[in-house]
Amino acid sequence: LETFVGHQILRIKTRNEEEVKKLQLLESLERFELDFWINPSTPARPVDVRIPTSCVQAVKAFLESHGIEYSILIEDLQVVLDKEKQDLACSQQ
Amino acid sequence: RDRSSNSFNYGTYNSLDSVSTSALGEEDSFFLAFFHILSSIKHPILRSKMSFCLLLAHGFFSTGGSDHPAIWIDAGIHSREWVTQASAIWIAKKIASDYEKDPSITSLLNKTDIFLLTVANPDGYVFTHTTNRMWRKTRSRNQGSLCVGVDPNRNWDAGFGGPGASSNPCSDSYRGPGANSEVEVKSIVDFIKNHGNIRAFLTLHSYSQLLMYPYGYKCTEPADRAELDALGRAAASSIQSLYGTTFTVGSICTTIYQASGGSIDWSYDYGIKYSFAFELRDTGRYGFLLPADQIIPTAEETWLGLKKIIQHVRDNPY
Repeated sequence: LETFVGHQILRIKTRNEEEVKKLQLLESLERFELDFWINPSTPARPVDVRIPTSCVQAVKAFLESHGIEYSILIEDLQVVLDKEKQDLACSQQ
Repeated sequence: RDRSSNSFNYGTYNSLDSVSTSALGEEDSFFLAFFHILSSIKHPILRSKMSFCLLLAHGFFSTGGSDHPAIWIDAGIHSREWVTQASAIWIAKKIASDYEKDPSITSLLNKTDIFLLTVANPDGYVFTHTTNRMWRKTRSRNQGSLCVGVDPNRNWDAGFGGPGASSNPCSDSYRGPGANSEVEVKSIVDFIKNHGNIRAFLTLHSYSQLLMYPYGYKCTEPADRAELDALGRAAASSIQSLYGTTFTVGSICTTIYQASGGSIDWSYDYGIKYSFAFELRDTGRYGFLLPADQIIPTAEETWLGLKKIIQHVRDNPY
C-alpha cells in the first residue's frame, strides 16, 4: 500500500509569464516526482501540486528563491486519506 | 424504468462492486437493455469489446426506436476523481426515476437515447480504493518499463503525442504507446463509431469547476466556438442556479492548459459537435478527496448543466 505520509499539496499563484515558465521548468525536473493537479499554464490560473515528503523543502526553497507565492492546501495528505478511508469503511458497513 | 431498491446510499463513496450491482437496483434493470444491444452486434471482436464496456457498469436509457440520436456521457476516466463516478451514479438514478414524472426528461428520452458510463476506468478505480488513492491512470503494463498505466485522457487520437502529454511511462500524464492503446479508450471509440448517431459527447472530471470545449491539443478555436461557448455559459448558469457554484467556461487550451490526446478533441474532430468536458465541484482545497457530503449537491448541480446541453442537442439537430 503506497502511503503519502508527509506529502504536501501546495497552491502556487503566479503573477506573470516568467513565473509560469519557472514552474514549467520545475515540472520538467523528474527528480522531484511532482504530481501536478493543475499544471502551470497562465498567470491567471493557480497551480496545485502534490510534493513527496523528501522534496517538500527543496520545492519550497525553489519557490521562495524566485519570489513565487504559495500556500499549503493540504499539510499531510495521508491524514486526509486516512479520514476518507475511514468514512468509506463506515459507509460500507 | 427505475426499479431500484432504496437501500443504496448515493451520498457516500462506493466500491466498484456496489456501484455495478446496486446503483440502479437489480442487475437486470441495469444491464438488460445493454445486453440487447450487445446481442445485436455481429462482429465478434467488437462484441467482446462491448462486453468489456458492460463490465464498466454502463447505463443505457432509451424508450425504444432504432433511429434515436444519442448522447454519450462518461465519468471517472481519471480514477481518483471519485466525485465524478458518484455523481454519475446519482444522475443515472435521477434519469430513471424522473422518466414519466418530469415532462422534460420524458420528452427528452422519447426523442433521444442516453449512454452513461459511470466508471470509465474500473481498474484504476479499484486501485484507488485498495492501493493508491492518488492514482489517475489505467493499470496496463508498459513494455520495457516498471511503471504501470497510461493517462486515458492523453490516449485519444487527437493530436496524439503533442504538447501537454508525457512520453515517460512513469509520468502521471503518460500518453501511452499509441492512440487508443488503452482498452478503456478504444472501447468507447469503437462503440461511438459503431453507433453512428451520437450527437453529444460529455465527459465528467473533477477539479476546480470548469466547463470546457475543444481544443486542447491546439490553441485554435473550433468552427462552432460561438455556439459552444454560448451553450457552455448557459449550462454554467444552470449549474450556478442551484447552489451558486461558479464554473469557468472556455476551450481547454485557454481555460486550463494545452493537452493533447484528450477525449473531447477526438469526439469533436470525429464530427460530434456538442463535445464538452466538465470539471466538477472541487475547490482545490481537498484535491480529489472531496468530502462525501459534497456528492449529492455536486450531482444535483451537474445534472442541471448536463440537462441544459442535452435539451439543446435535442432541439438543434445537425
